[in-house]
This record gives sequence, C-alpha cells and structure tokens, in this order.
Amino acid sequence: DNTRKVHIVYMGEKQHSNLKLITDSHIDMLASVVGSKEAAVKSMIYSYQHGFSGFAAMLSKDQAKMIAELPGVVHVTRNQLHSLQ
Amino acid sequence: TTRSWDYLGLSTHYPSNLSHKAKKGDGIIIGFFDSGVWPESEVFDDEGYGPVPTRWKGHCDSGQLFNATADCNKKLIGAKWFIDGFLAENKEPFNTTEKPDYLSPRDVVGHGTHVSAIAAGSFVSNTSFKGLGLGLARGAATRARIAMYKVFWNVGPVICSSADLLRAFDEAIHDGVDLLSLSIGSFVPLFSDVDERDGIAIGAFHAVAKGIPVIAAAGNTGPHAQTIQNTAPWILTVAASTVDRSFPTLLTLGNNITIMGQALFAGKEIGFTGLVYPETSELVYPSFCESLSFNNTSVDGKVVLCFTTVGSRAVLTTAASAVREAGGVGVIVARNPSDMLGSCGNDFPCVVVDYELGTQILFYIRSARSPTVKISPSKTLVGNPVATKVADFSSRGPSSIAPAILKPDIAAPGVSILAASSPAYPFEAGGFSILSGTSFSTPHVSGIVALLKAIQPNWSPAAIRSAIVTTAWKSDPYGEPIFSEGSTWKLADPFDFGGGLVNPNKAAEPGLVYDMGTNDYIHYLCAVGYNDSSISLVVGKVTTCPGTKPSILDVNLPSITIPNLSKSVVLTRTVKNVGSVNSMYKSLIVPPIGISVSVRPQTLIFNSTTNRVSFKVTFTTTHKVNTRFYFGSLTWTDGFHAVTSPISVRTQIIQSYTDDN
Repeated sequence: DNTRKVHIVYMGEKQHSNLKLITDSHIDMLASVVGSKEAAVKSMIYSYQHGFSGFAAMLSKDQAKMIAELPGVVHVTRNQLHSLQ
Repeated sequence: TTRSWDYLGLSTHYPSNLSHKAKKGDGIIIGFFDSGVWPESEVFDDEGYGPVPTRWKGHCDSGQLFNATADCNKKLIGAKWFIDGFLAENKEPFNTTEKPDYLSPRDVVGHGTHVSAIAAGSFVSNTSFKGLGLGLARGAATRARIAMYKVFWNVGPVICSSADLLRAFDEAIHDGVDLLSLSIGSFVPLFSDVDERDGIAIGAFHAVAKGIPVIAAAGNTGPHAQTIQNTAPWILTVAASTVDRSFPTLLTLGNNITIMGQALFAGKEIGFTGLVYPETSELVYPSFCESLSFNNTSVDGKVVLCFTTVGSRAVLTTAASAVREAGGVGVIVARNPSDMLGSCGNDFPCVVVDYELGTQILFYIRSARSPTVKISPSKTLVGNPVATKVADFSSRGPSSIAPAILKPDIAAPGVSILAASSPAYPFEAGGFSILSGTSFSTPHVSGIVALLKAIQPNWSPAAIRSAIVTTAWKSDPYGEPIFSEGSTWKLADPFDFGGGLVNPNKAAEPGLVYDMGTNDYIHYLCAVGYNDSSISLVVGKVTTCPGTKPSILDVNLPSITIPNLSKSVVLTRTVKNVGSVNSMYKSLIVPPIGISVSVRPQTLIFNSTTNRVSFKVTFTTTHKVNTRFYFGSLTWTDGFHAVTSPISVRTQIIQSYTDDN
C-alpha cells in the first residue's frame, strides 16, 4: 500500500507508568482510525512508552489527519531522515 | 584520541586534572546513537572494570556477527539496534550484500566506534594511523561505560529515521544512561522544537527533563551563518575546532623550492617525477579537482595539481581516484581551508595546499620546461606553532529558529581526530582512522560531561552546560587567538564557537551556574509561541502561559543574544552559587561596539542563606542603522572564578528585514 507512510504520533510526557496500559492505549487510538485492533497492530512500528508517549505507525495522509485531531495528541508528522556529521 | 586530551589539559601526567578527580568517569554510562560498534576493538577492553552498575537496566541484543554474550562486556554494557522505522519507510528489505552492513549492533562504517572511543575509549598505547599521530589513544572518560544504540544504516549514504531515533531515546531513557551523545544532524530549514520530525529535539527534551544531558553536533554545513542545527535550548550543541597538531608533507619542486603541504601520506617517498596541471586547451576553466579529465594531458607516472573550492574530504578521494586511474602517482589539491585531510588509500599521496602555495606551484609548472616534484612522507607536528581554528565545515549561528538562543554552545576538537574504527572501513589502518566533523567534536564534550557527572552527580543538564560555556577558553590553550575558517578568515566569535573552546578543568569549578529546569523550558516554549495545550502535553502537566508573553531574552541561558535591539531592553538572569558558600562576585562588562550595557546589582553576595541571586542587564543601542551582530561579554568574578557569558547584539531599527545583516 504505497499511500501509507511512516508517521510519528507524539503524545508528550507519558501519563502513567503501566507500560501495557500505554501500549494498549496506543493500539486503541490507532485502531479507531485504521478500523480494527488487528490492523492497528499491523500498522504499528513502535510504541514509545518509557521516555515519553507516542507511537510510529504506517498511516495514510487522511488517517494521520484523523489521529492528529484526537485528544492527547500533540502532533502527527511524517518520518524524517538524519545524517551523521 | 592521541592528542586532543593533552591539548585540552587532561594529560595523563597531571594528577590534579578533572580526569583524575572524576576517577576517569567510573560509574558513568554514556549512550550513543550512531552506526554501532566494532566490539573487538581494544578501546572496548574491560580489564580491571568492576561490576556493571546495578541501576543499569539495559542489555545487548544479538544479531548478524554480534553475539550479545561474547561481544559485550563490562565496558560495552549496552548494544541495541533499531531499523524498523527505516525499513517501513523503504518498503523493501535492506540488501546488506549490496550495501555492506550488519543487521546487528556491529559497526561497518566505523563512525560509532570512532565516536564512542573519543568519549570513553580505554587506553591503547602506541596507537597511530600508519605511524602518524602516534601516541596513547584514550577517551576523556576512560572508565565510563558505553551503551550503543545503532540507528544509522549504510544504504549508500549512512542515514537514520526519526522513528528509530525516537525509539532509541525511549529505550536509553529507560535503560538508565547518564548522558546521551548524538553526532547527528538534519538539514536547514529546521523543524520546530516540538516537531517530532526533528526527532532529536523532542527526544532530547524528555531526556533532559529526566536529568540526562544531551550533547549533539552543530552540523557540518558551515561556514555560512544560520546553518547551525540542534538548536533547542535544552541541547548542548558542539562546534568543531582544530587541535595543535598538523601533518606537514614536504613537496620539493624541481627548482629546489620546498613547500609544506598537509596530508595523511604514510607511503614511501615519491622521488622526483613529472608534475602536471591538466589545463584545458581553451585555458578558460581551471582544472577543478572534483571533475578532473586528462584528454589532452598524459599523467602516467606523474603528480597532478588541481584546484577546488569544495572543502569536503570527498574531493580528495575523487581527485585521487581520477589521477590513479589515469596512471598518476599523486595529487596536490589546492584549496582553502587546507586542514581538512583524509587518507586516499593504498598510500597514494593526496597533499593539500592553500591557494597561495598552489598558485606558486602552478607558476612553477608554467615556467619550467619539465616540471618535477618530490613528495616526502607526512610528519606529525604537535604543539606550537600550530594555531587553533574553528573548522570551515562547522555550522554557524545564529539559530534560524530562535536567534535569541545562542548556538553553538561550545567548540571542541573535531578536525583530524585519530580514534578507533571498524576494520571494514576502507580508510582505516590497524583498527584506527583519522576523521573530521562535528560528529567528532561532540563526543569530546560528551566525555567531559561524563567526567563532570562523576564529580557533580546532582548538577542538572543546564548547570553542566553553563559550567562548560562560562569557563571556555576564548583563546587557545597557549593564549593565542582562535580564528574562524571561512571564505575570509576572522577571529572566532560566539556564532562560531559559542562560549569558546571547551576547558574541562575550569568547567569543574565554574563558581556560578545559570541553572534551568522544566519551568525554564516552559518559559522558552511560551516565549516562542507554542500554545498551552501543546506545552501541557509535552511537559506532562497542565500549563498556562502567562497573559503577557514572556521574553525569550529572559531564558536563563549562560549567554546573552539580542537579535533585534531597536532602542533599549532589560533582561534578567539568575545565577546559582556552586562554589564557596560565602562569596562575592563583581561584574565586568565588555560591551559590543555601539551598545551601552549596565548591570544591576553590580555585586552579587552569596552566603549560607542565599545561593541564588538574580540580576538585570540593560542594553541600549547608539546605532542609527541596522547593524550586523557585535560581540562582547559579561563576566562575574570573585577573583578566582571568572564566569563569562558571551554577548551578541544586533541593532534592528527596521525589524524582520533582510539586508545581509
């Protein structure tokens, strides 16, 4: 599916320390946009849960827009490349 | 490295220096986000190390040619690799046969090995690059532990994705690193501080909020102004300078004139042989090193002279390849600056001279019937009279995001740094290579931060940054001025080197620090206009910016940068006493040209009940036109300490106006 690209959903400082709850909440949020938990698990690349909250997932432009409007989301942006110096 | 720690005053011979006080960084864990490690390198030797700190929650992951049990030890205590974000982006498998790499923490390009060795490599005696730069290689914090998070992949360019980088932050914070060293940059235009496309600023914010200093590269897009990267005020941003070491390489022309170029040429002397400058028949364009062609010139068995305006090391290898393929035996590259060296492989001499010396050679070629040259092997020159310069490639301030936040913060050695490498890297010798870049100045500061953390575990990342900035050398360790390489040479200013050249021993005793915590960063985020809800989420608590927007000039930095002074402005700073409990500091101002500066109060008194004091500084411009930045300084001194903040002020009568000011 070429319309889906890596996006990062940034949700700021984590709200609690239960890692399973954090990941579950990320999957639930993603499922609400991609249609099912199975699809969410498939789309998810990383669930950020220690230093801060958020996740990286394969999303279409429209899905990214929808997630950006959900409460608790600071930003949704495309992945970016970096180089050594 | 074999020279920079002596140059910076951390010689193994002097027991009173910071390295000894900090027990060589024992107990400190440095996290690196880079291209991996070559675990067999002697710099990861763990002989004599005690147990891994019990607070460490990290581990090593196995993978291609990397066995976590066998390859990690008490020195290399963490090694993980993150590639899923990169693979998802590319949507195809990573062909490591076509582009050599290992799907594991193993380092194929040598960069991560080099960087981690600079900060924390163990002692390796009699180290050199084919005899050049011979000495005792070691990191700043030789007893610190290393945790490598491999996020860079060799896909032609060596790149990483933000998704993987953020994962590395997430894991490193969890694992319990004491500081993070990122020899990473992106591209101008930059993303905002709370935009995770940047990957670094957001990850760094959360690390710093948890007390983990983040040290990052200034970038290699200098010497142009406003090219600085990693500009967030919570990051310690590092520019690159040279050290007091060079590699003079004698060129003897057929007319017996000798010229001293520079090279990493460790082969046998090239006896007198033909010397050519492959001019085109039209004589319109000079022979650029990056596009050499030899249609009209035979270079077989000869040495070729070429000119270039490109400063990168790649030009050397491009020119050397072209000459070698045409049967030539050496190349002389004329360019300015001339200290960006590189090995051209197989002991093929690629000697760099500046335009003045290059022109002398050219005039000799044009005047001689059969011009010849002899190339002697490079020597190593250490100490005086090699001057210190901020490297041409080092990205310059002011910050294009927030010009009131001085960047870079500091400069450290980043030119021709000898350290461990990967045997798979083509330009290494005996497991070591000589490399240049802000990638390599960054771990110098990381190693120093590790030492500071060892003696002052409770200092915040901002306090450490302040200690480093306010105590930096403004001149080189010999007292000579530091120049800035660029299109025209000038004395280095705060946009070249921030506070100056890092002075580790002084940084250990700063006297006063400009401390900051999460509330100060909230102040900054409010000042630059982020909304309450974004800031609340970023910091994890409900935050409301004041009704009157706070001034970015009041962010409690160890520097003062005013990019748009139109008449007069007053700013506030607060210093914390970290020296003797009872002390008194007096102010000393060097005002920028045309700017009047006054401080209230002029004396700061500290005692057992007062260890933080605020002061106000008033700036008034007398200029009547938009000016460029002028520089000065504010120093607080108690007679023993000198706590110096660089001042940069630009008068803007017309605001937001571009006129090359």
